[in-house]
Amino acid sequence: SLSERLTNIFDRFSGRGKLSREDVEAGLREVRMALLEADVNFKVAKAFVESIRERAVGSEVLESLSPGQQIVKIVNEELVRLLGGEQRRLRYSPQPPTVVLLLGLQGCGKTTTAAKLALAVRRDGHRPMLVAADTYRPAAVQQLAKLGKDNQLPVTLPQGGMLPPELCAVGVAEAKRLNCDVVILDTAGRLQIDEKMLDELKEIRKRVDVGETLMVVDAMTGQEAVNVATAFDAAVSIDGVILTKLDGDARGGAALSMRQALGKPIIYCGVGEKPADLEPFAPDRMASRILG
Amino acid sequence: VMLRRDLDDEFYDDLLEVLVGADTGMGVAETFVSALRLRVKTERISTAEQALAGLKAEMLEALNSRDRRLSLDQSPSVVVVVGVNGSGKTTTLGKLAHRLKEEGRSVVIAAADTFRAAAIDQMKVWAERSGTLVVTHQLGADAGAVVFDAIASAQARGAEVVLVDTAGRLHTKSNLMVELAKVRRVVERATGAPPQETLLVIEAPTGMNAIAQAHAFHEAMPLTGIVLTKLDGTSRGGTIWAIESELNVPVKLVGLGEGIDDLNVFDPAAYLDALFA
Ligand SMILES: Nc1nc2c(ncn2[C@@H]2O[C@H](COP(=O)(O)OP(=O)(O)OP(=O)(O)O)[C@@H](O)[C@H]2O)c(=O)[nH]1
Ligand SMILES: Nc1nc2c(ncn2[C@@H]2O[C@H](COP(=O)(O)OP(=O)(O)OP(=O)(O)O)[C@@H](O)[C@H]2O)c(=O)[nH]1
Ligand SMILES: [Mg+2]
Ligand SMILES: [Mg+2]
Repeated sequence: SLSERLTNIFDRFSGRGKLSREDVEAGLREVRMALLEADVNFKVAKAFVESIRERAVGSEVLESLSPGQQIVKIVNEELVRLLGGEQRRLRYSPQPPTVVLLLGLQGCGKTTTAAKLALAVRRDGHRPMLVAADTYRPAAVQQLAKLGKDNQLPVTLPQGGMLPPELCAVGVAEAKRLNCDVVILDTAGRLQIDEKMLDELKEIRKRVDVGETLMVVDAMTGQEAVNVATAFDAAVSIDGVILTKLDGDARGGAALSMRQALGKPIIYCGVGEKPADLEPFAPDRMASRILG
Repeated sequence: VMLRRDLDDEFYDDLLEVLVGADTGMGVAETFVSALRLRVKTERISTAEQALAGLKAEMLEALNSRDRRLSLDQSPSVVVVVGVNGSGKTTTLGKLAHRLKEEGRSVVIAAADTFRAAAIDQMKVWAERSGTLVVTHQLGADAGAVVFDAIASAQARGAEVVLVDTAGRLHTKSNLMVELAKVRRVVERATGAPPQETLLVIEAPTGMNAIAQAHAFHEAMPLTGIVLTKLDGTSRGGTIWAIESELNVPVKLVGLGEGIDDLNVFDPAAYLDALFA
């Protein structure tokens, strides 16, 4: 762990009395290593260390009896501050229905999360409608239909050769007809460099009044998290992030990278494959997870 | 990205950033960069172009030293795909069935993900697209039973290859990992040998956790190869350096898209070109 590694480093220096700035540099290098091991983006990790440097070379560390622990404390506090900030749940629109657009790379958990989100809003006293707007992936529609059926959730299915933007509009109309006040749009996984698929997202937002555009991200995502997030954000302006598969042991540094790149909050965490496995994001728990 | 510049400290720092940015991890990146620094000194390399060419040549030699062929000479050969959720197993199997059929082989698919919603439907679509027989049971059935039936089916019709799809599972879930050993035993009982190929499917966008995944899956069910998917994205899957050296399990196939033809044999030169693009 970071705290053990820092203790080892500073124990070597402790014989000489007070720590010097150079000694702290060695500690800061360990912090950077720990962040990179946790999949925090290279540039984000560098900037993070810069941001804590002044405090790290201050008296609170240099004159501490356990400087290693003090640095860990500073890192943890700064991580919590960066990850937390604007903490919120789903934003319901003043004029129903609230339309939630889920997007992200292939396989990150959008379809599963759509069902989880529907159950979460129902627990909040709302009436969700799911829209199976992935017309590409084999059996994607069946997947959402099954999740809907198993959990008594209405699902709008594609009709005829309907393309996703039109299908989303139909889903919203259907929701209004059935008095559902939250519409969750499940879309196909796509690469952030696929212009045609980015255009599809833009088209959906033209056809439908989207309240929340949420990017679904796999917690084990590595260095490209920043590029992926900024490209999607440039195309359709992301309102928030849902981090999935946090029931694994990925350190989740992508969370920090995303937060820095987008300036938008992580709203929910997927913590399993079942529809109930969705939790609100907890910055303090995420911070200690990233630190390892 | 790295050319036409001086061989100064900034060059080596930028090289570190390229490698780490490709998810090699700092350890692997520093090993390559310090080896390059030494080489530049001892061979008196004077330009960034030459240094980079030298590094690429060294990396290519390391990658080329491994046998990356699929072994499919049993009767039938059983190929099992395993990996964490969403990495691309089912899609990869569909592409592989197509590829093997094009090579003139007869294939049977075992739709042994009996857990996830519409997983069987998804495998059936790929089976249809590749013109392959697929053996299915119902949702919730025993995965081992599907595998057993698929092998029996293959043996009955003299099919050469059985491709087994499994449910995604996080390597931290020990009860799910234990299930893999069961699949292996079923294959052993049905054919007299363990699966000829056990392929771990990891996706390029995954960071350092891919290394932990590889270790855990290898322990649960000895791997014979890796499939690296989603290389058509911007992630470079640099974790394969650590995985190959730590486990001695080679990357055999790469996924380059969502279409049936988007599966290639791993090409080290192409991989390195993309890494340093
Ligand atoms: N363990 C775990 N598995 C998850 C979680 N969220 C999703 N999954 C699994 O991840 C896999 C992919 O989930 P999907 O919902 O199909 O992902 P997707 O983003 O809709 O995939 P595409 O539509 O192909 O882009 C499935 O096996 C899910 O059960 C999670 O929080 N934890
Ligand atoms: N761009 C791209 N997408 C891919 C590739 N391989 C798979 N995918 C996509 O990734 C998503 C997940 O693929 P699946 O085959 O369902 O993954 P899986 O491992 O079987 O998922 P689970 O069974 O739920 O664990 C789908 O949207 C696929 O189309 C690839 O090489 N490139
Ligand atoms: Mg989906
Ligand atoms: Mg699958």
